[in-house]
Formats: sequence, structure tokens, C-alpha cells
Amino acid sequence: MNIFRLAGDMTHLMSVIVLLLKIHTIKSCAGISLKTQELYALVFATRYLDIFTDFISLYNTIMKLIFLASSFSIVWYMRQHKIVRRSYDKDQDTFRHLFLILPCLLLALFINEKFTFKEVMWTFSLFLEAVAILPQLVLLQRTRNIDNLTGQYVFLLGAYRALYILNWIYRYFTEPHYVHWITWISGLVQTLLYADFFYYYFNSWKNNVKLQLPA
Amino acid sequence: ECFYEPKDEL
Repeated sequence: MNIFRLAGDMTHLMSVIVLLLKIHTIKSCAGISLKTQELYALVFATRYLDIFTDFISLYNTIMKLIFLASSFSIVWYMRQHKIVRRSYDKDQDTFRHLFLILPCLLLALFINEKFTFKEVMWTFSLFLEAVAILPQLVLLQRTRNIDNLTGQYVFLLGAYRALYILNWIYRYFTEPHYVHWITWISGLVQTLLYADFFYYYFNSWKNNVKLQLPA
Repeated sequence: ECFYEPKDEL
């Protein structure tokens, strides 16, 4: 485990905590895309199929459990919690899951490291994670007025992706046989999707003004 | 040589 990987995992964890904090303490999920959260729940459910079959480390297992539990509980809050669900911007969050899920599934059937159920599901989860943020970005664009916690949530997710890229570069030069094209390309695509958001996030931070995306 | 290492990333 290198410093980039650990920092990446920690920013990922922080993004989830920020989101849960917002939902749990303010009892609001305004500005958060349920579509994106459902896609993340699906991402973790399909990626961590190995959780009970391959033991890697205690850290690995605990983090997997945290991501699974948090993603499903966020979805539960947004759909079922009697106060939180009222703040959900249903009319603005109109992205169709299937437009993302189907192409990713098809792509995973053709491009994968090995044609087995677990491998195809793992590849599918990588492709889906790359694009799962899209409904959230569309929602941000539509609502424009972004509260601090939502802005921080998306920023932390983007930071996590950027740190993972540094982690891959580091591992490529320090570990033999560390070549994972599928992971790298989907990870790169995922990070690039944040570029536009980052640009406005840093500008608002630099000028000390509230984050607003252009129409 | 094992090219098929376990996936240790999250």
C-alpha cells in the first residue's frame, strides 16, 4: 500500500462520510442524485463479489463492507426515510440508469481479462463506476446553486480518482507485472469527467465565492 | 509467474 492509494481510499471514505453527514444531520439530500447513488450501490455489489471468497487483508475486507453498507444506506435514506426523501429533487434527477448500465454491461462482455461471471461483473463495475457520476453532474448543472456539502462531496470523489491514478503510476514503476489496462482506462475516463467541475470548484475557492456552475 | 494477481484495490 502506497501513500497515494491510502490517500485515495481516505478521500473516498471522506466523501461517503460527508454525504451521510449531510443526510443524517441536516435530514436533507437536496442536490444529491439518487440515480448516481443507486449506480454506486450496483458498482460495489458487482465489484465486491469476491468479498467472501478471496481474502486480501483485513483493511480490504473492512473497506469493502463500509462501501457496501454506506452506499446501500444512502439509497435507503433517499428512497425510504420519511423526512430525507422529501428533499430529493426528483423532477430534476431524470437521468436513465439503463442508458449507462446496458452499454457498460455489453462492453464488459466483450472486453474483460477473463470470460467468467466474476471477471465480467468486476469489469462491468469498473466501467459503470467511470460513468456513474454523470447523473450527479447533470443534477448539479441543473440546480446550479450548490450547497457546500454537495460541492465537497463531488470534490472528494474527484480527488479520490486523481489519487488512484497517481497510485497506478507509482505501482507501475515499483511492482513487477503491474499492468491493468481496463482499470486504468476506465479510471482515466472517470477522472476526466470531473475536470469541468474541478475548474469551477477551484475558481470559486480561489475567489472565495459560492460555487455556481454556468447554465 | 502469476499474472493473475488478486485484485487488491477497492
